[in-house]
Amino acid sequence: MNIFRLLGDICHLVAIIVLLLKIWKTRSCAGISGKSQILFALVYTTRYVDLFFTYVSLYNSVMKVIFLASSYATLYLIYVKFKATYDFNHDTFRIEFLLIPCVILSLLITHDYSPVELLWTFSIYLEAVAILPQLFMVSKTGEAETITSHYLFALGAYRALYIVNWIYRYYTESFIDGIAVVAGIIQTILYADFFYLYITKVLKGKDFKLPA
Amino acid sequence: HENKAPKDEL
Repeated sequence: MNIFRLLGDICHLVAIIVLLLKIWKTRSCAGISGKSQILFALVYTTRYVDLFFTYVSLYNSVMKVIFLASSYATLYLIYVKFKATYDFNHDTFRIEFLLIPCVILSLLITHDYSPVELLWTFSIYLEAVAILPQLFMVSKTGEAETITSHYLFALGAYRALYIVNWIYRYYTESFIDGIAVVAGIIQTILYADFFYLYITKVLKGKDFKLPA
Repeated sequence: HENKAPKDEL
């Protein structure tokens, strides 16, 4: 564990909590893509099946359980409890266009053809693109609530911090995982536009609105 | 041959 990975995990945790609190406090999931949340639940489910097979540390197991539980809690809030507020008209991204390529890619480029490894690889590829339905929704409506933009910033910052962690681990432990690194860089690049607008607008107290 | 990376990250 190093400071970059710890900060990354904290950002990830903050993002999830911010999203849950936003929905709970406002009693509404307006502006949130349920499809992205389905993809994230799938990411955690396929990546953390190793909870049953390998033990890394108490920290590792507890975080995995939190990510799994919170992702299903988020889905419950969106699709059951506050379903009436779900903005399905704007959540029109076709997730099969992400799922199918991720399945194919994980069969083509993987470290090992064991079921757990294939699920892990799939989860890494899917995580890289899971935010696209949410970004598509923001681009469709042209705006995001300030709290939603905080959520997106924390979620994007998490993988950016992981990249720094991988650079650090490469030099200190000679550790490198090509699949995670390439997917993580792509994932972070997808947030680049958003980061720019977040820093130039939201942090200066303005609303998150896309340029016309 | 690449060693399978340890899965200690989240």
